[in-house]
Amino acid sequence: IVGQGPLSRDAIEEIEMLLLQSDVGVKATDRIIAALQTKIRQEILPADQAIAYLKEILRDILDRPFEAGYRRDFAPKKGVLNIWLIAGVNGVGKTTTIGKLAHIATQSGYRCLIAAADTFRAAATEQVKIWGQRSDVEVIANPGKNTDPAAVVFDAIGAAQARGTELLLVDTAGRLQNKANLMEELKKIRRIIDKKAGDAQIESLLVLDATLGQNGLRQAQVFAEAAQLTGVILTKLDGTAKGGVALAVVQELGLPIRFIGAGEGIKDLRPFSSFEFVEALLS
Amino acid sequence: ALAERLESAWKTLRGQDKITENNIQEALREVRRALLEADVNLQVAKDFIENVRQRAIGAEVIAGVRPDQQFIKIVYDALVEVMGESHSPLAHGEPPPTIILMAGLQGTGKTTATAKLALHLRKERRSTLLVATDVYRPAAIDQLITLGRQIDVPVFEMGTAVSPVEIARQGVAKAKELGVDTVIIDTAGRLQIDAEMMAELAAIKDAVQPHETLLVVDAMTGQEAANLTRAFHEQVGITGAILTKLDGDTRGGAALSVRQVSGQPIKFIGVGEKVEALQPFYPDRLASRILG
Ligand SMILES: Nc1nc2c(ncn2[C@@H]2O[C@H](COP(=O)(O)OP(=O)(O)OP(=O)(O)O)[C@@H](O)[C@H]2O)c(=O)[nH]1
Ligand SMILES: Nc1nc2c(ncn2[C@@H]2O[C@H](COP(=O)(O)OP(=O)(O)OP(=O)(O)O)[C@@H](O)[C@H]2O)c(=O)[nH]1
Ligand SMILES: [Mg+2]
Ligand SMILES: [Mg+2]
Repeated sequence: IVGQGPLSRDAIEEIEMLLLQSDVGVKATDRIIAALQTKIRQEILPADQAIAYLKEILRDILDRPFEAGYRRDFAPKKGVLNIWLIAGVNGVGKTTTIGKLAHIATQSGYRCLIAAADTFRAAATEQVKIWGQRSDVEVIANPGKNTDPAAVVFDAIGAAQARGTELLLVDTAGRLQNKANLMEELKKIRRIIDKKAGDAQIESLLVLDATLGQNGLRQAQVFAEAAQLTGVILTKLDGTAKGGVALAVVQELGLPIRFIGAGEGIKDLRPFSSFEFVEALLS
Repeated sequence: ALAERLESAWKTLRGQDKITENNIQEALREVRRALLEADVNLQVAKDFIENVRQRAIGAEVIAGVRPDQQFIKIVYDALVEVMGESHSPLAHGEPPPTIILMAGLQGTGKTTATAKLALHLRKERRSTLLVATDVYRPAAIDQLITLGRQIDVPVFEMGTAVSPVEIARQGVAKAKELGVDTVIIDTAGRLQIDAEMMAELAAIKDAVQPHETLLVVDAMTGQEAANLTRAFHEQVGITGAILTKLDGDTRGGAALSVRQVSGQPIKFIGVGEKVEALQPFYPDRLASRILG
């Protein structure tokens, strides 16, 4: 694309294809291309400057939540109870991400606890317990089958408050956003957290799989309303998927992306960087 | 929906007696937009549009039928045809056991589908043995054992310290010994760009020579559905696919990508988390869903 002279019509088409193939989506791509073309017409930009401007457009979309009041640096507040509710549809990487977060927390000297609130899926509790063991973090679970997940959360908060825990990670069952009863269950979990730990620092994070297509926006809209989301974690970026739907999620819901999951190992989680994301998106 | 969009694109066709290269352009663009919004891969969508264009050009505009509705029918029929057969049966090896290998990316629903297939086979009076070769994911073997117990189907496992190839091999030997009709081998999720893991999958396939290799794909997969299908098909070879989580509200364009890239049938769809939630694939239903 980058050659001599202004950005050609072919080059614009190529950029459009790249965005579409990265799951940015038709509407978001149209908006981005329109913004790019307006700038090019106004300032007769040569190709390399046009690409630089495109990256700026994309980074601005991703950074806008920070201009709207979200802090850029994201870490639990020391010395108080922080509760991070981890939610999302089935199979996106919630439990694995909690394993990774527990590791970072203990490495950074936080007292950490995990609530195993997926009481439904086969071996869900066993899975999160193994993750807890890997960073020496205790997992609060209820032994009975099909226990109410809200009860586990309630007990875990009680334990966290009693022990002076600094970070309580709440693992929840995967749930599709069109299942009204499951979204009600998530609302109830959020209510319990607000009620029993009203003075805690609460974060509600949606885990999005980078391989996800346009349904990701719908997921975010429904989960935002049910769980009062405060951020997004984007997983599986070690694959070939670019996670472009995250742009629409950030743009339409104003939520910041907090972490990137890039692998199945305990260390494969890093803070989100809009620069890194945009470079990878356009590569 | 596509119907409303085509209505306006179709004003140019009123009073025409043929669908031509010119009057179809805008309509084709609308179809392309609809397919992209439904997560059909861009290249797959382009190829499909070309297919539609060729079917539509020269078609007589049927008197009494609105051109946009006629065009939608052309698109719908083309999509149904590409989506392939309904009720494409599972392989049935002679002599038994039939060997089925499950494959796919992380978190797509392979382990759940393994148990769902076993329950489905029981309805056809076919006994099953499940084999747990995911030695990587924490409690993956526990998960399959728990599911097996729920449906009273035996699970063969050798813990997490044995190679998946060896577990698969011994699992098939066990199936022969038990005289079961079918053995289903669950595998770990893997990236198609992970050379080592793809080699492992190819080695499992080589060792057990399955009658059926099923790619398990999440219905909400975006553009990468085409690329991952191509990689799995070229490096391992698949004989069919299972599309999961269709109880969600995603349009499911990944189905068209999987089908067009591999040429293999989508045999089943997952429509829920419970073990009973498996249905045969109906191309017309998925076609309507993709077109919105
Ligand atoms: N490649 C890759 N795989 C990941 C990543 N995060 C999670 N996984 C894998 O994705 C699969 C599902 O992960 P889980 O943590 O069980 O997902 P979940 O959201 O808790 O799933 P449910 O509780 O069943 O809804 C596992 O095989 C993980 O190892 C990632 O960043 N990269
Ligand atoms: N709603 C819904 N959930 C499903 C369906 N199929 C599987 N799931 C859920 O998706 C999640 C992942 O399922 P698994 O069977 O663990 O997926 P997997 O492919 O074996 O995952 P890995 O082994 O980690 O690669 C679980 O929460 C399942 O309950 C389906 O058809 N509908
Ligand atoms: Mg989980
Ligand atoms: Mg599995």
